Amino acid sequence: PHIRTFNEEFQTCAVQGAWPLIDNQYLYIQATSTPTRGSSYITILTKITVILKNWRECAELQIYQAELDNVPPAFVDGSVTGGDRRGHQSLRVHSHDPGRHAEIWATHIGTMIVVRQVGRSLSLSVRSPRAIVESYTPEQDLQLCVWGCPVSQRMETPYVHPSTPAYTHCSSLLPVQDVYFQACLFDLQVTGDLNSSASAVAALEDARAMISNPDRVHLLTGRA
Amino acid sequence: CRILQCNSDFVAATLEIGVIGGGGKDGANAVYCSALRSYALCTQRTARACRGDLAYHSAVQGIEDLLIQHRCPQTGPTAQPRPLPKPPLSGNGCFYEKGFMQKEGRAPEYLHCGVFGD
Repeated sequence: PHIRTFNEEFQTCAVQGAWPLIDNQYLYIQATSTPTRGSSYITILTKITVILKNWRECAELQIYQAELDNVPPAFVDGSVTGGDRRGHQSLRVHSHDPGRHAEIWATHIGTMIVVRQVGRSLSLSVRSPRAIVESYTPEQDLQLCVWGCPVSQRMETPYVHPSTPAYTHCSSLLPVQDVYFQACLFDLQVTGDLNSSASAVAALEDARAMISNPDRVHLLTGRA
Repeated sequence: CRILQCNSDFVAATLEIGVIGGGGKDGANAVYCSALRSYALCTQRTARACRGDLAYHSAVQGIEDLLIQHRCPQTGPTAQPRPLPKPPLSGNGCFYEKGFMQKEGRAPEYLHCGVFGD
């Protein structure tokens, strides 16, 4: 997967298997990457698990799980709300497109999580207050959203000549040559499928919706 | 790998008790041993992530040497663990943003993470 971290770093990561994206006192999110299309090193996200931890009077533990071709509009116990304490529900799941999109709100930690299926892969976007993101102990030391991808697992984005169809296609969808544009080029080069650009476009839309300062949406790093 | 956190926790603990090097008195030595055992526990917790880290292996060896040098028992009390990060909520508020604004007079700083690709 491509990762835009909480620290505004951007990496393309070759990790396989289940990896924690976020692991703090309130929230645990894990994503499973699986090799695809006959390649041993190109992976897609096939499963995302969100555990909203029990928190005092505000929320009881609740679990959300999405798999490829099954992004449910509810928690694993079938409910669409949770944390029903003191007459207030802190947790809520909502969907614009059941089966392919879910929005999870946790008001007691001011956090919004969006899970999507775009093409043949899942994606995740999270908006969370700094104090919540930083509420981890030294033992919670594996979090791709916080520390980024392990150095040994990072992949170089390939140079793509402007005259190629991939470049033209990504430019038409993503006019700003930022990290989302780079991700689009990468995915098109790897898959050879123009439809794979939808993932970067959706990730940019989520970033626009979640980042209040428009100047910070288009992250420019490395080749971008 | 969070070995630097273990190192700084140990340095902070020894500075607090003023016994860098262990001191000579029995009481000071007992406190120093307690700090060393906490240091050892901290390294154990981060062992998986620090598998290939030279600073980690150096710390583990150093702790073993110091435990022997100061004749510290393998088991015994450990220093108080580092306090957990302050909970963001206070009073009866289950609305983080509302509670934060009441307390700080401004909206919280939000961070964004995106994981995607096809």
